[in-house]
Amino acid sequence: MNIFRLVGDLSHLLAILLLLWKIWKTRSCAGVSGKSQIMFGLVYITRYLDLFTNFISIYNTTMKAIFIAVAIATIYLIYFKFKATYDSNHDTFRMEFLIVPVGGLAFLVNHDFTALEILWTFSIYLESVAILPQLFMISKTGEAETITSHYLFALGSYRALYIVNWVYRYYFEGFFDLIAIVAGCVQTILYCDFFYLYVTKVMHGKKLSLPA
Amino acid sequence: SKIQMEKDEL
Repeated sequence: MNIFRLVGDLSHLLAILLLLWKIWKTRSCAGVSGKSQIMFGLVYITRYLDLFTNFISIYNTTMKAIFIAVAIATIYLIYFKFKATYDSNHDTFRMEFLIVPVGGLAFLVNHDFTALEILWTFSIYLESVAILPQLFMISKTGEAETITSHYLFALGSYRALYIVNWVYRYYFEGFFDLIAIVAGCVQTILYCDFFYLYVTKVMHGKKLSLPA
Repeated sequence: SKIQMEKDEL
């Protein structure tokens, strides 16, 4: 464990708790893409299948359990409890356009052709594009609530910090996982224009609005 | 070559 990965994990935890808190407090999931949340749920479930079989540490097990629980709770709030506030007209990104190619790629490019490894690879690839419906929804509505932009900033920062963690681990532990690194770079690149808008607008107290 | 270490990352 290194500081970059720890701060990354905490940023990730902050992001998902922030979103859950926003929906619960405002009793509304306006501006939130349910499709992205479904895909994140899929990411955690397919990645943490070894939750009960492969004990790494208390921290690892706890965080995995929290991520799965919070993802399920968020999906429940969006599609059940506060369904009336779900903006399905703007959450129109076709998930199958992401899940099918990612599923195919996971079969073709992986470290080991076993069920667990292919599911892990699928999870890594899916996570890199899971935010697209959310970014697409913001581009359609032209704006995002400030709390939602903080959520996105924390979520984007987590994988950016993981890239630093991988550089650190390569030099100090000789560890690297090309699949995770490439997918992590793609994932972080997708946030770049959002990061720019966040730093230039939200940091200056303005609302995040995309140039119409 | 990739060193397949324990999947210890989240």
